[in-house]
Amino acid sequence: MGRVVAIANQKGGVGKTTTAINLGACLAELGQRVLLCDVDPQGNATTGLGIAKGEREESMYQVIIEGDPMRDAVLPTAVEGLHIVPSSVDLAGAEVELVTTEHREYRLRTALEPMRPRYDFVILDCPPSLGLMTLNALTAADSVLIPLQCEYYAMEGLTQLLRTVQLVQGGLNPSLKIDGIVLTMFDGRTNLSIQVADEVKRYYRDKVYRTVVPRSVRLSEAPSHGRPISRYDPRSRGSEVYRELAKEVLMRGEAG
Amino acid sequence: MGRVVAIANQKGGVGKTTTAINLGACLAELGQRVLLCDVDPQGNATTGLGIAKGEREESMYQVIIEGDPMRDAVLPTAVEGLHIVPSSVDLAGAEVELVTTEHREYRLRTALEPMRPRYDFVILDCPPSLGLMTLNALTAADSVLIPLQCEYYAMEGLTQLLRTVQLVQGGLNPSLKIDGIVLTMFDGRTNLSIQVADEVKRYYRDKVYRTVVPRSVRLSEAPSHGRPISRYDPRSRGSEVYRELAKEVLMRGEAG
Ligand SMILES: Nc1ncnc2c1ncn2[C@@H]1O[C@H](COP(=O)(O)OP(=O)(O)OP(=O)(O)O)[C@@H](O)[C@H]1O
Ligand SMILES: Nc1ncnc2c1ncn2[C@@H]1O[C@H](COP(=O)(O)OP(=O)(O)OP(=O)(O)O)[C@@H](O)[C@H]1O
Ligand SMILES: [Mg+2]
Ligand SMILES: [Mg+2]
Repeated sequence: MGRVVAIANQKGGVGKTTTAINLGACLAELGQRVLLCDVDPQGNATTGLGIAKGEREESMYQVIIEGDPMRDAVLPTAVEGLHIVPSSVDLAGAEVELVTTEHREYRLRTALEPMRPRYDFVILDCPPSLGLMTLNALTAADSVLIPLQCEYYAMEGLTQLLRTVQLVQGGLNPSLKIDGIVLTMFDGRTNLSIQVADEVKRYYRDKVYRTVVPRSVRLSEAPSHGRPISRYDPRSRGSEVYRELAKEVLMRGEAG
Repeated sequence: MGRVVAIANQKGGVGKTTTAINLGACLAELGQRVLLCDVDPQGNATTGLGIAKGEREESMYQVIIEGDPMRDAVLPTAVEGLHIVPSSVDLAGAEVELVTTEHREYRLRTALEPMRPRYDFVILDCPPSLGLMTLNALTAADSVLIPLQCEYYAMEGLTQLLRTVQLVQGGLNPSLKIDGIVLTMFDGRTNLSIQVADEVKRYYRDKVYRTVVPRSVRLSEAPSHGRPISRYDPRSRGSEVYRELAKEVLMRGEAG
């Protein structure tokens, strides 16, 4: 049965989508069968893998709002073993459309049930908010992986995120675990990055992944080519690091 | 009567809060009376100006949800002439709490009415979404200023944002104008930044501010000291640039 991992952080621009795409691609290259669910109405994970939004009839909107089977929305990507459920713009209306629906936080979890046996990993890319889409992802997930940009505001938002995770553990999804915190956009030349990284490691100790993702322009160029970093520039530091992260995620998973 | 300007972009981490704080501070230093409204539940504009969240009874939550007068929530900041209405965490529940309320998109506009004569500028810092808080800001605003990070995903989201602005112009706020696009985190050493900036200037022409904000670590250090850049490091490039931007905002405003 596949592991469902939510990539969440309400702070904007911290590397959620970059981590979802590149961790997904590297896990697939290590032989895992991976499904990436784009739960963000912005649809960056969809276009970052070269898939045009809105081209196909079925997307995450039909799955979550209309209750269509997820297997009808799954698409292959340029990476062998990595599939995606694309997002669409109308997903932005989900919060309002589902407000009177019973169990609206369980829509994604229910839709994922029949897919789990087909994949080793299901990765959920969340929008920058703690609204209904992120709650659906936290309710559907076995664990949550938190990308944390090495900047002041990003650190500030961590307490609010962990409090929301605790609320979900206390009701919607009691078995939700915290996989850990991945430090992103680390720039060793700035005191700010070093200070934030040190503080997070001191405070959260073994909850912090050993793999630290450096700031690297190749990582931000890859999406414009619709490719993960391992296809856009396999010898880059970004590519190496996400391969290391994939191995660490596998290793930590075995340790349970 | 003060100009109400919304700083909006649903893409996360593009420099909305950094622009709201530093443009606000520079306008105040040029003698304008400025009110900064933190409409984001994350509350980064609040802490970025050195104000502890939740310390005071009255915040944006009481104003928007409970209908308390905004003047009861206004606080001075360390910058002469710059006041703030702080945010709080419970603002995150606004979308759900107001769903059955009539005219829920007008709450901020109504609350701002009595404040407008007291200020030359009211700046609204928006969350990274196109939900109810951003809609309230676009409905209350005379114009919208769009910070645009010089990266691929940020450019992608622009069409969706402009479409939302058009929808608001067609109903909730027919007189809403687009002030323009401010390019942020520009790094002249990378092709990506140069390509994005060129493309945006070519396509949006005089809608793009001449002032371009460079990537500068001093800008990301300032919030940890609770100060705008003009107080944290007055001689830095970031400080100069936001002073230029303030002058350009004033100049473009006179031109109407
Ligand atoms: N390690 C990195 N080095 C350099 N740039 C990066 C890195 N990781 C991500 N980026 C770039 O930074 C920007 C923000 O990253 P990304 O979009 O993945 O964050 P996000 O958390 O998914 O954003 P949102 O909150 O809008 O969903 C993107 O333009 C991306 O290409
Ligand atoms: N010109 C700049 N150079 C370097 N760092 C910057 C610059 N502008 C903003 N930053 C930093 O980048 C991060 C994102 O900026 P900021 O928080 O202002 O964006 P935002 O759009 O308000 O984010 P959110 O979508 O979460 O509200 C912050 O850590 C900030 O300090
Ligand atoms: Mg994203
Ligand atoms: Mg912000």
